[in-house]
Amino acid sequence: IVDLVDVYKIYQLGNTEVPAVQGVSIRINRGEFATIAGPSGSGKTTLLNLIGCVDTATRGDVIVAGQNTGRLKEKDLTRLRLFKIGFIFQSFNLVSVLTAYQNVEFPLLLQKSVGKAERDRRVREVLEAVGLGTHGKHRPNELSGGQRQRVAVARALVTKPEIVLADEPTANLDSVTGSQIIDLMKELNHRDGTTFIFSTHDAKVMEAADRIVRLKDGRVQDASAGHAG
Amino acid sequence: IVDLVDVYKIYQLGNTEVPAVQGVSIRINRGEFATIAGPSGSGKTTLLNLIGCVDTATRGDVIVAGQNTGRLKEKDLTRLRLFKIGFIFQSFNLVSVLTAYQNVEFPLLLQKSVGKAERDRRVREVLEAVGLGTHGKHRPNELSGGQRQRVAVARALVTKPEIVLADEPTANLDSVTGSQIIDLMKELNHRDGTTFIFSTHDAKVMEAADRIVRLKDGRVQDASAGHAG
Ligand SMILES: Nc1ncnc2c1ncn2[C@@H]1O[C@H](COP(=O)(O)OP(=O)(O)OP(=O)(O)O)[C@@H](O)[C@H]1O
Ligand SMILES: Nc1ncnc2c1ncn2[C@@H]1O[C@H](COP(=O)(O)OP(=O)(O)OP(=O)(O)O)[C@@H](O)[C@H]1O
Ligand SMILES: [Mg+2]
Ligand SMILES: [Mg+2]
Repeated sequence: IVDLVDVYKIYQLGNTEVPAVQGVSIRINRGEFATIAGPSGSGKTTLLNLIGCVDTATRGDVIVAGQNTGRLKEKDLTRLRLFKIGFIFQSFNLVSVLTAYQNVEFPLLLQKSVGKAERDRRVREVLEAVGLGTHGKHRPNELSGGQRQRVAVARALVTKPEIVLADEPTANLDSVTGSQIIDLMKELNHRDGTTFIFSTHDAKVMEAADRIVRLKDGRVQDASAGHAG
Repeated sequence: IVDLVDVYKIYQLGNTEVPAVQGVSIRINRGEFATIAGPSGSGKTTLLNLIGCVDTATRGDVIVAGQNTGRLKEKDLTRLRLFKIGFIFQSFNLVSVLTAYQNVEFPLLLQKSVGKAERDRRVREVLEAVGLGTHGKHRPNELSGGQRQRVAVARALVTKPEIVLADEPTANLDSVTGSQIIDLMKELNHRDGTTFIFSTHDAKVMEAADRIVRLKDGRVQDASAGHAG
């Protein structure tokens, strides 16, 4: 469902080039629960941004749900992001003037694919599932770091996307709450066949994965290199 | 060096009261390496904000470095925050238009206590110590999540404060980088007697602490309750 073919992302910083992703080729199959592991600065977020069509590759092909994203028009990219992908950002990207409830409801409003009653039911259900049933009226700055992270999780899941991209979704959570979030995602993976691609530093998330892709300095580590990653 | 006496923080949310911290009394001695542990939403950030004079208590006394912060004028609070305390925020709070170097230099410029050459030496030294020696010219949105976290760490340490308040300083770091940051802090604790108060979910940070304060629903858990926290 996701195919990266010899992908490069090279940033320009003044006169220097910063190669964030270098010659990465990865194939993720539908229904997989995959994690991208690697040190801080190794390119995990950059890779997820390319898959999520939030950024474009300098070279190579990024193919998502059968479509070559480098060749799509802006409005088709927008449709892909809105209808097929749920993205949990490393720094959450919540709308500060909206409540937790409104933040989670937002993509459903954009989609216009379900009626008001169903929308309300879904928002409440997912807020409950991440343990924020009583915090719907708080705005982001009236929430703890881990609560904001869970609003970001809820928002990505409420549209029931085919692919969920999760950038360190448990970084700000204690181990009990973090496990609850991972269990919720595994259940969606088993019940609905949703594909999950995580970037994580959390050993518990890695244990839950059926596959680990190891990154170092923007390159994929050879799986046969054992624990060198 | 930090004394909380029956401290309460109660937020007003529309018509509801949200008690974030309830009747907390804690004494932290100079030179301690203490952690505040507890589930997401249990009040850790709120507690650190009260100690760091970033927020004021609804009830009770917060005494920092011998001064009762509830009775200080704004300019004395500002001096306390600038000269005695280094704060690593859970969401970093970096200045987006400044480079990593400039962000770290900022509190030294405000202090006006060291000359240009010494300022430059200190900024470079601490950036090197957190592994960002080559990233000084990147702005926050040109850095990875873990790199931004380390800029926030560097900025808090560069002024060599008496008290460092660290709100989940390793949340976005892989275990190797995270350990390097903890080792750096332990060294400062041993060499300079800097007091460290962490909030963390990271078992490795808790292992490094000489003392753990457990929070649950805004209250301190009795130490004799064993592992109930
Ligand atoms: N401005 C506010 N208005 C209302 N409630 C608030 C406000 N700020 C925080 N809260 C609530 O206070 C409680 C404690 O928040 P705090 O940020 O201290 O938790 P925490 O222990 O740091 O959590 P985490 O581990 O998720 O960072 C939470 O339930 C939160 O929703
Ligand atoms: N806009 C940019 N301009 C220049 N360099 C950038 C930019 N964005 C990211 N980088 C660099 O690209 C590299 C990879 O960044 P990325 O955010 O993908 O890392 P990461 O693996 O997600 O790290 P972390 O675990 O710390 O979140 C880093 O060295 C970073 O400094
Ligand atoms: Mg990242
Ligand atoms: Mg917090």
